Amino acid sequence: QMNFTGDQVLRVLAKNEEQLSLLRDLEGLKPQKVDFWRGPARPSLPVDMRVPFSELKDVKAYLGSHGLAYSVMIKDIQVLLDEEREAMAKSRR
Amino acid sequence: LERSTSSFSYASYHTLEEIYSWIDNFVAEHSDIVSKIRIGHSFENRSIVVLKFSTGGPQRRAIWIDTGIHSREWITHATGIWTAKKIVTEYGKDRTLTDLLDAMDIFMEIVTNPDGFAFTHSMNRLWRKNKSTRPGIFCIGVDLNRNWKSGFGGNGSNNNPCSETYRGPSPQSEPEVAAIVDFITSHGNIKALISIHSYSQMLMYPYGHSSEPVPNQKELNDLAKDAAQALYEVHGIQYIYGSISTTLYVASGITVDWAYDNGIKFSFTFELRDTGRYGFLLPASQIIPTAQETWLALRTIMEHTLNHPY
Repeated sequence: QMNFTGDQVLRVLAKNEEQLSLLRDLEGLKPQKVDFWRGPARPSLPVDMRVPFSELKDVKAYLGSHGLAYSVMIKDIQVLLDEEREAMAKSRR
Repeated sequence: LERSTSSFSYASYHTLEEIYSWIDNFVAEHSDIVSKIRIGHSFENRSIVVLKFSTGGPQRRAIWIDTGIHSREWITHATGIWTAKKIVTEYGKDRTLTDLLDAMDIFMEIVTNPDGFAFTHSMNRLWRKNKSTRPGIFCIGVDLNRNWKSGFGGNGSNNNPCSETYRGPSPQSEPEVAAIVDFITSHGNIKALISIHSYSQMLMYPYGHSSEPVPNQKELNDLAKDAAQALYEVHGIQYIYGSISTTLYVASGITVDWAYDNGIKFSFTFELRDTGRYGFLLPASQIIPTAQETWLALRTIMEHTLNHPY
């Protein structure tokens, strides 16, 4: 199983089309690195993206430098995955 | 493996093998009303299975429901399983569902992307696409919800095989999509199609590929509003609704656009919970509440389909 230790999901709230465009650019800057769970669609909708641990520093710096407000929606994906696996195993037992 | 559907935990996530085993038990236990149809096979040669709920009669008007086209959206498969069980338990008790099944059939495809789903259990929990490969192309998989012949190749899909929204080389190139297209087309009497995704609490109708309103926009919007209201009344979860392109984003080559363009007026797509904490990793404790509220919305759409023949 692929390990997602330290990977986070960030929730970004873009204020306008310009900020959405900056988020779309991120996909180009970090191809196959940033996984949009909720893609940049319109300013009224949040954008959720999974960022691997190795890219976190860069991506957070990018968001900060462009004034994009974000919160950490999932702090460590692997923790949730471990819980999910354990729940499945428990259910089977 | 589970021995019967009564010992099956509907409040837990399950592997592909467990779901397929549950399907076999479910069909055996409710053979008077449910049957299993194999409509094709996946890229890796897994069976693509559809449940048929019917009280008899050939080629009746019918409703199609699919879950799990994006394999990491586990809550959708779990909701599909709960819904299937709900249909058999409510038949004969719930007037609306009973009237519906006395006149129409329901088809449910619970694992629309079996290869991707198996991969989420064995290798990568967050896999979204199918598992098709092509010579000379490094990246694997096609987004099955960009592979339909309606607006194929337009905005909101990608021609880069490494993209999560890679549309594939041609419309319906993927066996998982082609199987559904062949089945629905040859059936010829599907009147509603509901494709269930997660997450972000939305109920949407065509078009995804264009911001032009569809001819039945008002009826679809009114119905979406009613369905979202019915859903809200269960656990207070608020859904937004509208056309895909105006509510969410422009997306081309998608299931519901194809359905609408092929004469299925009542074409809807759901984005189920989460409300912003877990995304695709919704805890199993939320399966039943999610399924319960979704059921009321599905029931609203199905009832409207029954009462508004076309």
